[in-house]
Amino acid sequence: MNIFRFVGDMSHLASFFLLLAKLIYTKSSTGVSLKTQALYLTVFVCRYLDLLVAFVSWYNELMKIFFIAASAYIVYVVATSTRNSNASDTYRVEFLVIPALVLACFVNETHWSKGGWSLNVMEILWAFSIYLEAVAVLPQLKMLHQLEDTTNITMHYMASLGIYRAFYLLNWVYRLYYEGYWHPIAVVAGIVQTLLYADFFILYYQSVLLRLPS
Amino acid sequence: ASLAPAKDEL
Repeated sequence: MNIFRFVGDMSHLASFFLLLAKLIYTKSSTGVSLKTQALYLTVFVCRYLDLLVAFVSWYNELMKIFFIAASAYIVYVVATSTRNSNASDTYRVEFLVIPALVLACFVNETHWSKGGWSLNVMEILWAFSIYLEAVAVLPQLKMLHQLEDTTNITMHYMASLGIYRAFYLLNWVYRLYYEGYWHPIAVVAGIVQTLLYADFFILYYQSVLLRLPS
Repeated sequence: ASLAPAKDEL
């Protein structure tokens, strides 16, 4: 594992703790998009089905289990939060899920000539999870643009997700150069996803960093 | 060998 991927993973991990801290300490899920969190849960469940059949390392196994468990818990907390009407969580997620699923059926890493039926279904679900992750932040972005009183911790949560994406891009450059490791589906989707965060970072700069006490 | 190397990322 190179430093770029490790920093990316740690930033991803930090994003979970930031969101959990916001939910637990403010006792409010205001400003948190249930739709984005439900999409992330879908992403992790679809992608980490290989948890059961492909052991890579304890690091990977534990991170996968944590990502699924933490996102499930976050979805549960936000969904059952009584103090959050989430009237602004209005993104039409079917416009994200259906195209991602259709694209995954046609553009994936399946090899029907070999491997079992179930392994190829897992490849389709892997591609689906990659495409869905790329756009899963859109409901949250829409909420941030509509809400006036977004808490800083929600913004820091988004920033850590953006840092995670940026470092994964560096990781892929490194791995392509030094290892020949190259998953074009993940890389293209990762670039799209990182570009979506560029929009957020402009907002972050204006609303958080410019307001920091000197 | 498969077209793509094994997926070992998160």
